[in-house]
Amino acid sequence: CISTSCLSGCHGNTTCDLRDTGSNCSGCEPISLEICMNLPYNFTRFPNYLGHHSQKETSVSWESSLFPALVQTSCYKYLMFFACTVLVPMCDPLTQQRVPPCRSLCLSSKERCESVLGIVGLQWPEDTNCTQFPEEGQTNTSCLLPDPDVNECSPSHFKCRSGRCVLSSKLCDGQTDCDDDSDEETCGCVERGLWECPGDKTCINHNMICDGFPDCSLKEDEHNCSVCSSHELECSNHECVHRSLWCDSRKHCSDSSDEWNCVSLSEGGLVVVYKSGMEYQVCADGWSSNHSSITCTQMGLGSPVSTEMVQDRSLSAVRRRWLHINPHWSEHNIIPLQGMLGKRGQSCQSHKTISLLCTKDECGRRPAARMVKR
Amino acid sequence: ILGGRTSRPGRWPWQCSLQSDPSGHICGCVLIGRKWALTVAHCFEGRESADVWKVVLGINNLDHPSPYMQTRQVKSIIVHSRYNRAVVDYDISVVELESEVEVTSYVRPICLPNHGQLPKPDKYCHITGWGHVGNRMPFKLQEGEVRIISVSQCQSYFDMKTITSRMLCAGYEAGTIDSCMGDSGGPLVCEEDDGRWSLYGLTSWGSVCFSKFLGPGVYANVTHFTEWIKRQIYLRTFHL
Repeated sequence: CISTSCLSGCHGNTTCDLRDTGSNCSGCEPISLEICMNLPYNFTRFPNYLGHHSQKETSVSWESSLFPALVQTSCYKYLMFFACTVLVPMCDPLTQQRVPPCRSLCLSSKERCESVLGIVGLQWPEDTNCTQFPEEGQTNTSCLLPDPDVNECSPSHFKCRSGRCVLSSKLCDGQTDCDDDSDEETCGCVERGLWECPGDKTCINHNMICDGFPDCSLKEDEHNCSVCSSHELECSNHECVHRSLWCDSRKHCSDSSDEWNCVSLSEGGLVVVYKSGMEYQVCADGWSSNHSSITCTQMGLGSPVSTEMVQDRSLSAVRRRWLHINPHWSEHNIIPLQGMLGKRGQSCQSHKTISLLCTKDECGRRPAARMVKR
Repeated sequence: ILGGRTSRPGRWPWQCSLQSDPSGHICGCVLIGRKWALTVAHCFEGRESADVWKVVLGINNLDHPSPYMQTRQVKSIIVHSRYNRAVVDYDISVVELESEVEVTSYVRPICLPNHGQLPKPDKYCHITGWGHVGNRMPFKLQEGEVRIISVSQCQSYFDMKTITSRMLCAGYEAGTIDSCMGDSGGPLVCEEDDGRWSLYGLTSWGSVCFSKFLGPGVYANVTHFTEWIKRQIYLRTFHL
């Protein structure tokens, strides 16, 4: 509606809610508010009876937390139904108009539950004044009353065997909330439709298995997710990539995990490169300060403090595999260290390797906030 | 920030304002490197393109450009691939700036905590932002001191939600000092024993801050994402 009143397409009613436009005045929209997804009607229209203008606004409102919590007290059998007729009013598909709850439903809810709120120092929501709703049976005004078999609990509740509703976050939380303790009975992962981590017995959603993100503390959910051949290595997302492509400074796994953790520092600070699935030491011949800087940067360790070319006296040095600096590397092309190395297997003339010390870039200081003597 | 106070220029040199025309300030953000900032993923809902964003640093009064102010266009936005908007889980993004900032006394990166390093419950830390103060949106950066709250205690405030290991809670039972709309993406920082400050949380969600329901604020748990953050920076730096 361009002006304050609707065009004739809006059935001439004098005010539109914020979202109506001259071109689209259909008011009904599917219900998406989780706590009201099991109603006998599926369409709603805004603004609702609390003055909210959208389901998103309603979903973060105080009332959308208050009513489900109040339902747990079993103060009134049809409280959840009433709450939803107020939060997401029914929209009649024919008239595109809201259908209010009947006044008697509002009065019954308020009479039974207002005192419970009083106990915890809360008030009945002001905007749900029952006089705004029509009496049932009045001519040419329809209003809503619950069917006897209407759901007393919302989809955000767990229904105890006794019929009581408790919030689903209380299911299997280690405390009995149902009067018959049924919320703590079948608490295995399987009963809750979840997958149980063999190690720590935590429950995770099935869609988290083999998705590249370890969720179990022992990462069992990411084990046995693919079968790579002997000359392939497994990506984090379980694709298989030929080992010769591993840590070659180009992405081959779609999640680029073949280029993760290619460079590390051993205990003694020696630079170790993991290439084609094997560990290499870097021959010091041809190493420059640029190489040190790039190496610290790619490990997220900030900047180089010191670089030493050391004789590798470890026993395994004899069998050590060497990688050599590629002399044709130019400083202008930004590639990670594993891309600057080549000529595997050749011996290292100097028999020296690189020991590197990196340090975090300056962070977390605030010189402008220093104390100034007065 | 509810219940906070106006901060002085230079007190939080890592704080930045994530802006998009014509609205101006949309969310907070945090400088973690010369070309890198962090914010939360939900700030980009409906505005996923990097072109519409810029980052403003070294500023205290949004309405009053300062001589220390630096502005950078956003080059790329990396939203966590597991960000879940329904339950606001994995609510974190890495923001790459078009060019490096100049590190000054008023523009400085914050330290990231080591992987698994969590602040102790009941430790006092600070939140900052230009978000709602309860009855208006302030021009000047606000700061507030909040207490870290254990996950189990925090869960008791939020019956309808699940507090995951990707979340961190801080504030007070009465909600007296809390973050609010417009603070999202801003820092929750704690001072370390060596006097440096580390980033432990990014303002993410909570109850409707100026409603009757009170309780703590919920922050993206930066410690959980330290490796992920470093990896995103590595992959973008080397065009992988």
